[in-house]
Formats: sequence, structure tokens, C-alpha cells
Amino acid sequence: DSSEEDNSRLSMLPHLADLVSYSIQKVIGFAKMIPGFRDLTAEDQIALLKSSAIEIIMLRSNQSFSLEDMSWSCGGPDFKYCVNDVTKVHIGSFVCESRCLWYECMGLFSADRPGVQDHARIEALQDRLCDVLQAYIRIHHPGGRLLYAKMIQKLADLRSLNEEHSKQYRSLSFQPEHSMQLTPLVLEVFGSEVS
Amino acid sequence: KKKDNALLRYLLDKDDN
Repeated sequence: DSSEEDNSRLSMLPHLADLVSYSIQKVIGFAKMIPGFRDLTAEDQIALLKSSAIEIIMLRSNQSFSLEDMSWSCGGPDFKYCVNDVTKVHIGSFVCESRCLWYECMGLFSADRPGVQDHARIEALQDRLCDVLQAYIRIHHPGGRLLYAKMIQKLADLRSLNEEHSKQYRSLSFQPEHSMQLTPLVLEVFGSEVS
Repeated sequence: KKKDNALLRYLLDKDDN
């Protein structure tokens, strides 16, 4: 609604849009480094990025989240987001180490994303990553036999957050006064247009 | 197929070095 509280809550939208826009570019750079990604068709690369970018960004945002004051630091004291600013984004404090990277890859290579064509190939890429993640856990977390299963469960949680984000994005982008504050890249990646 | 998503295509194509 148009309450004052609602307006002030969106006052950081331009900065948030910039942050997300920057993060999308990082996600694209990250995806390009994963063996196999660039061998996919351009259409599949685009479909995977459009559907998974927000999940990777949400995962990464946990690295700048402080449990001490329950806020995200996004470049200096002037750019702090408290939990209320971004209520739906926090997904619990992830331990950020290299297993997170494998995890991000696995989310990226989900063959059941909308618009994906070469399902078999993407599934094969994900299977390979699952094997690597399991091996990584065996070596670095010998006692963590349930860790892999828990992480797979978290992928499902990320999906729900992705859906929530899509809903919120849609309602935001229908309001011209808000959508004009987004960047062209954000509009393109989160827009509904499928490649 | 439409040749849209121009920014994504550009970012995917560009050489990162």
C-alpha cells in the first residue's frame, strides 16, 4: 500500500538494485568459469542464469550478514540493511567455505528450470558436481554424514525463496515509480521474458 | 526464437580477461 512506512522501506531500492545488478555480473562471471557451462547453448545458459541468479545472490548475501547486529553490511556504515529491510532474504547463517561454491554450482545446473532445453546435459553436469560435493564432504567433514542431505534440502528452501522473490519482484515491477529505479540488467534478468 | 536478453548475451560473450 502507499503508507509512509512502505515508502521509506523502499527508499534504498536504487542502492539495492545497484548491488543486485553488480552481483548478477559476478554470478555470470562465476558461471562462465564452471567447466561445462559455456559448452551449453546460449539459450540454456541464459535460462539457467535467469532462474538461478537470485538464489546464488541470496546465498552470497549471507557472507555479509552479521549475527551480532542482525544486519547486512553492503559497503560502509551508511549502507547497512537490517533484517526488516530485507525480511525475506535471510536464509539462515550458512557456513561459507568452498562447499558453498559447489552448492552454488548445483543450484545453477538444475535441469528443471523454465526454458531449459538440453535437460540431459545439464543433469549430467549437476550429477558430476554432486559427486564432487560428496567427495569434498567426505574429506573435509568426516563426521558430517547428514551434511549432504541437509544441503540438498537447503536447495529446496532456496527455491521457495526464489518463488517468493519472483512474487515480490512482479508486484514491484508493475509499479512504474519503482521499476524505473531498477537497472536494465535487473529488469532483463528478473523480467518474465524467456529466451 | 527471439534474440532478446541482449545484456545477458553481451555479458556471456565478452572476454573476462
